[in-house]
Amino acid sequence: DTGTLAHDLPNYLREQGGEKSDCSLRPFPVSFAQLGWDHWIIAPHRYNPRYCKGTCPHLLRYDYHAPNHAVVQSFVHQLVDANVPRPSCVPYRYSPISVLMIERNGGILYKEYENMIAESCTCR
Amino acid sequence: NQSPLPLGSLPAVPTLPLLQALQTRAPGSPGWKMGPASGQPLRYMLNLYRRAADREGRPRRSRSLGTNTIRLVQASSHGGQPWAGRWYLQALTYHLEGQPEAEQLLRATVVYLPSLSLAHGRLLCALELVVASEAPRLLLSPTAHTRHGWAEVDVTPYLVLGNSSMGSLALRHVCVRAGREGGHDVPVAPGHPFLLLYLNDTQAGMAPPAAEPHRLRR
Repeated sequence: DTGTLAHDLPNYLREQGGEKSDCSLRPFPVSFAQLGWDHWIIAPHRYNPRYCKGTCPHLLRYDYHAPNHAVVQSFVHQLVDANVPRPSCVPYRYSPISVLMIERNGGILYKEYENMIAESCTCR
Repeated sequence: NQSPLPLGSLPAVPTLPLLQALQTRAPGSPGWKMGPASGQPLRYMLNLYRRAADREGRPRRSRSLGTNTIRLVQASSHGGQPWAGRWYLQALTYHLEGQPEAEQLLRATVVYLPSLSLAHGRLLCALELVVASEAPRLLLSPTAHTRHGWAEVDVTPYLVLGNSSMGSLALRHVCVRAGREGGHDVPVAPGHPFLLLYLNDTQAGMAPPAAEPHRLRR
């Protein structure tokens, strides 16, 4: 019974107010000029790979898509040994990006690269 | 800190397609030199890009291109003065060596402008396929016309007829000046038609095998 279990976990109730620092997706727009690739990649001009940041709660909610192991590691950190870290807040799902590139022989290349934009986060 | 990523910090054998592309194609990599990509080919590819992706580069849901890789290959021209009176004749060769093995050819088209406006008339153009130097040339018929006046010719059959023919494609660009009597246009060279290879890159999202860039078997 996860409801009962949650109330048994030390600090669980105290964490209820800490949602602002919870693991979540954050925007981070960069230009290809900042990455030093603007002589090579001519489109798009803007790139927002986004990133995941925040604390993984003691009791992982369903929307974190956490695997069983992450749930167990969270319990181990909380109940057994705090030296074992909490699960980390990392990207879970990605989307691709289309880029237009100049090739060294004067050719132009359109290519879609998978997994270039973070779409959601998880605790792993 | 806006300093670019140092290429030297990349592993010797990159494990991701983007890193592999950076190491082999990016500015600063051995042999890299900015190519002469500009003008009509660049405008065409930017239009194609805007159809395929939004302002932040996300592929549109419609995925109208039907593939994840399109390579524009520019022609190298040879021969002497292309103008002879009202006629413009230019031999063109598209070299296809060095295409990555992971990129499977789905379709190939040549894109050109069949009609250009001049101050005193028009320039009407067509393409001929050169099979062999002595063989009769084959007039290529456009298979599609795009919004900006471009015509597309499907040349896939001439690229996939056996591996040996994949090395290059030879065409002749033929134009004739048609205009009002007495008009005196300064001869302007029409832009070279360019080749578009529609490719399926099977490794665009996966780790490539631990090897240097492949070349097609010829």
